[in-house]
Amino acid sequence: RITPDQVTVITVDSTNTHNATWHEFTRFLDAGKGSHVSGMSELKKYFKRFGYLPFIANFTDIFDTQLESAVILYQTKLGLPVTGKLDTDTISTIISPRCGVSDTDHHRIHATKH
Amino acid sequence: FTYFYGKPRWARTSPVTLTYAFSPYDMINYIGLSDIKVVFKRAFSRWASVIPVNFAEIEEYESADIRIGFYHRDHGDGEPFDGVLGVLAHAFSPENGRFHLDAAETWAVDFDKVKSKVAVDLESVATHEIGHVLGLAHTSVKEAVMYPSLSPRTKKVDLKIDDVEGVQALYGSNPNFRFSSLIESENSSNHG
Repeated sequence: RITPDQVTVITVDSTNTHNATWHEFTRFLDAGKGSHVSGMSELKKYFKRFGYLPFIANFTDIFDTQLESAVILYQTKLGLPVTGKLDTDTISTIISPRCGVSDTDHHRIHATKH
Repeated sequence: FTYFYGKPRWARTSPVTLTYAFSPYDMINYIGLSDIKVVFKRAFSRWASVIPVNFAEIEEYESADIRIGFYHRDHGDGEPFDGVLGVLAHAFSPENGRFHLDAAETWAVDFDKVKSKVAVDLESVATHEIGHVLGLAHTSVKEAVMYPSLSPRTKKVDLKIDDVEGVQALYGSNPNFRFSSLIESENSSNHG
């Protein structure tokens, strides 16, 4: 269920140009270890997609130790302040359009021409 | 700068010439092919100016070293595109040569003529993906071409010291390249 506050956030950000799918990650702003936010499993899939989390069949919506490590690695790799939290800089970078090549798992899109 | 696992590079004897071609089927139609070719020629020439590698466009797509195309969603390489913004493009490491752009983006070669808020600079993305084709992975240096994200309506086409050092460690330096000119350029842009 969408609360009035969430609607406000979406309305404000509809003027910017971020990806609609990733844009929903703005609601995880300031979340830290121990948080339980509905939909956080999608953020974990994002981190898995770009090489920060290993494949897990069922990601939970809990900000667990593994996600915290992923956030720290992401912040390190992207030259952000390393806080381990989903702060403004981190969320802003996450929702920015980007290259599809993984940041860490350089095996993924490495193939040899045959 | 970083490299792909195993530090792959185009292993050819100097002088290296890599050919590139555009897909005869998978292109966009709202930018003229001649304009697209101009943009890519400039992007390739930036990398060629710093390493002893030449790039030559050819017509024969299948036989080209680097094969460029615009694709929608799942296009068969296991890395489906996701529609407007999100993932913009991807390219494969040496010596694969596949270079894919998301056809769903609003690609632009001139922001004065394209007013869309979600327009993406084709030349900036082309320059970045060529870095992958040559063997560079992503960097943590925000100003560098090989930084993974790019905001809409933003141009980032000039190679930075991080990009140049990374690619020169793979291929060596172009004899005509002067590091001092790059440093001067970065200093002037930083202070200017």
